[in-house]
Order: sequence, then C-alpha cells, then structure tokens
Amino acid sequence: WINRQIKDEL
Amino acid sequence: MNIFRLAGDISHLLAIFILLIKIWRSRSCAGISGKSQVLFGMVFLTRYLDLFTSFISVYNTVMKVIFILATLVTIYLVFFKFRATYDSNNDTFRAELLVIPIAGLAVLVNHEFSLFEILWTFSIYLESVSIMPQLYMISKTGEAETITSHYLFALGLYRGLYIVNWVWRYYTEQFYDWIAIVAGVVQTLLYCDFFYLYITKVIKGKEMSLPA
Repeated sequence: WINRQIKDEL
Repeated sequence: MNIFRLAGDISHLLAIFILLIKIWRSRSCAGISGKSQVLFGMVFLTRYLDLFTSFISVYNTVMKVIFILATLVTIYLVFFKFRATYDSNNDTFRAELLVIPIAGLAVLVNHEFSLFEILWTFSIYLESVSIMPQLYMISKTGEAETITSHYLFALGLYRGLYIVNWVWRYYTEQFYDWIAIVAGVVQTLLYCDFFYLYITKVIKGKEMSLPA
C-alpha cells in the first residue's frame, strides 16, 4: 500500500 | 514515526551540519565535492515540493525547510563565499551522466504518472547516487580529512537506519514503498566500502587514506 498523496518520510 | 526513522533523520541532520561547520570553521571547502552538494540540493528541491500542497506535521515541515536551507547555504559557501578553496580540479565526476538517465528512469518507472510523483521518484533515484562525485573525489585525491569522513559516515548511516525503519514499518503497518526501498538499498551499498575504511582507520585515530 502506498499513500500517493502524503509522504511522511523525509 | 519509530526510533529507527528518528535516528536516521537525526543522523542526516547531523551530517549536513557537520559539513557546514567544517566549512565555516576552516573557512575552506577543500576536499568537498560541490557537485555532490548541488545534486543534494536538486534532491531536496524536487522532493519537498509537497511543502506547498500538504501539511503532514510540524516536525516534517521544519526538517524539510532545514534540509533545503542548509544545503543551499552549503552550495553558496562552496561556489561563492569560499570559492577560492574549492578544489574543482579534483571534482570532475560527470554529474550529468547521473542526472539525465535518472530523469528518464523516473519518467518510466514510478508509482503514478503525475508531475509531483515523477519529481519525487527522480529525487529518490538521484539521492541514491548523489554521493558518487564526493566518493570519486576522495578516491582521486586518495585522502579525506577526518571531519569529512565523519560527514560521510553520518550520511551513510542515515539511509541504513531508514532501511531498518522500512523493515519495521513492513511488519508493524504493512507499509512498504519499493521505489524508496530499492533506491535506499543501492544508496547504502555505495557507502559499504567507505564504512569499512571508516571503522578500521578513522575510529582508531588515523587519517583516512585510500589505496591508490
């Protein structure tokens, strides 16, 4: 699963 | 957020500041690859465009802004303020040979064909190899100042800790992003040779020199 809108990692 | 991810971020932050402090204190950027710094600048600017579109957390925003600003200051110090000390004769890695194929790869292999997603993918791929001009420069001159090797160690450790974070997230959240994982593994592997030298030489108090 990939959150395409929000990427929390730097 | 988990401890590995946090430790990775702190290691990354530390690396960037070790480099800035080294340049500022010695008033010199000798031994530093300006090309690697420009590549890192491109990495941050293309990855953190989401600063303008989505708010994740204060931590996230502050770290992104610090990474961008600190890298831009480093680039300014290398190419403007302390330009006279910049060893451009040894900073000869052909960076465009990295950027152009990586831009093509990001367009071809991504999670979603959209501008922000392609730029994010480009930044992930580019980050994995951005240190190559710096490693090339060290292998060309055959030496690195101790503080430069601390910088490289912290920078290599950062992505290594992110890998542990991804393993952790896979088991605890079923989260994984194979683009980040593959690029992160490549990035960490590039440092392996250096890690070996760092542990065997620098920690024992010797200057780092590479076999010719």
